[in-house]
Amino acid sequence: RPLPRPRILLKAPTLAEMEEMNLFEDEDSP
Amino acid sequence: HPVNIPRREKDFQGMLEYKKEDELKLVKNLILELKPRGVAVNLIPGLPAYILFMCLRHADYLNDDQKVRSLLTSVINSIKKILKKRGDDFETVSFWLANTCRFLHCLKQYSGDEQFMKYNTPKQNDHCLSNFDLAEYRQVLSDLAIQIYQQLIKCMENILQPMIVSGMLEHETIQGVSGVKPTGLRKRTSSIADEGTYTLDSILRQLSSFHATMCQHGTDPELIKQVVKQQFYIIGAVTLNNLLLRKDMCSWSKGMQIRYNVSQLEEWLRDKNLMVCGAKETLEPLIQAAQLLQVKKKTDEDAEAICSMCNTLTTAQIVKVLNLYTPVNAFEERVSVTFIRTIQNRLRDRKESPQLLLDTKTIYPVTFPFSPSSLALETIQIPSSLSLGFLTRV
Repeated sequence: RPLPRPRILLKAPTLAEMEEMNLFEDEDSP
Repeated sequence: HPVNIPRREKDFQGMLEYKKEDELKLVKNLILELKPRGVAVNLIPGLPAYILFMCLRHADYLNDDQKVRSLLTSVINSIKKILKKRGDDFETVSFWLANTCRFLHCLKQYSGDEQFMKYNTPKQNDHCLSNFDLAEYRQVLSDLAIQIYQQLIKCMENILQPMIVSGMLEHETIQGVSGVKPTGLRKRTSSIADEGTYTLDSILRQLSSFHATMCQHGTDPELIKQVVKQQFYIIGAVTLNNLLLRKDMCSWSKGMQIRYNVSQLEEWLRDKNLMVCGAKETLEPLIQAAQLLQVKKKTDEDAEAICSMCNTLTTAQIVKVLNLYTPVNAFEERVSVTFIRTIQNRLRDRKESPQLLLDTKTIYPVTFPFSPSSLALETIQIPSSLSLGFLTRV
């Protein structure tokens, strides 16, 4: 059985950085 | 007409296909607008997590890293958003703690890492992610789970706090033990407290309600143990702090009442099969303070006994209880200064903080032990009540 291809490590932003990437308008943001 | 041949379970691969433009609808319907008390009540525990993971699997299957990143970011931001909005609702926080943990366990169980595949069926091993290693996203999800856990503790504390002093100290359930002359009328029975005051039963009912909600959401048993231990710590610390600050709470009869209340809490732990989660041990300082109120406090032997018994109380706490101790009737003497000096001398070599009160804001560090699921992804059906018709089972 062929060896499985190594998986590509996806670099992850931190929780705080993700917050910046907010994908929708934050209705309740002031 | 194309004949709609119902596909047998075994044809499905446990993935959910969705269009990129439907990602927002997915997180809106499944996270932002899902009501834990609404349709979510009938879901299998962790279903939202499994659905999100099956969508992620398909994005991985397409080898589309942008789609994977975008979905993970949307999911995490949506969970944070709903907790910002409804973070004071125990059910919401408990629901998303359970689902965030389940999602994290799926990312491990189907990561392809040997260490997380030990309990997988061959079919589950076939369902492992094929293109991406999401170890870094697992760390972000773990950070999120810690935040949600701390929010859950805060929620729970806000609900429990008003009950503790009244239920654990003020309300007397053992008739007549306080030595107060019974008035003409029989004293009210224990369960009917004066309007608005809480009894020990109120606390026990609330603990059961928290526990039932967490079980209903499919919270990992190991996590429930940590929550209960934290709950008991808060109950014990608030009760002891009030005892240390209130002269009217330092009497023989109060000692008796507290020991009775602690025994009821231990009964609750036994009933929930939670005797080994560390919760009982968090009550030890309170138990020792209650015993201190009841033991003899005169001779050197008494001092010796007290010093060896009160090994979870600080010297400051022991001395404070002895100073506040109020004899229940005229025949009993107060604790003598000499006796207290004897105690202080015996304990002077202890290396301990001089602090008197326990920190009720202490939250024990939380861990999320890996908890694989036996659920077969290919058998998962999506209830129409979730309005996720735009997802396609693959």
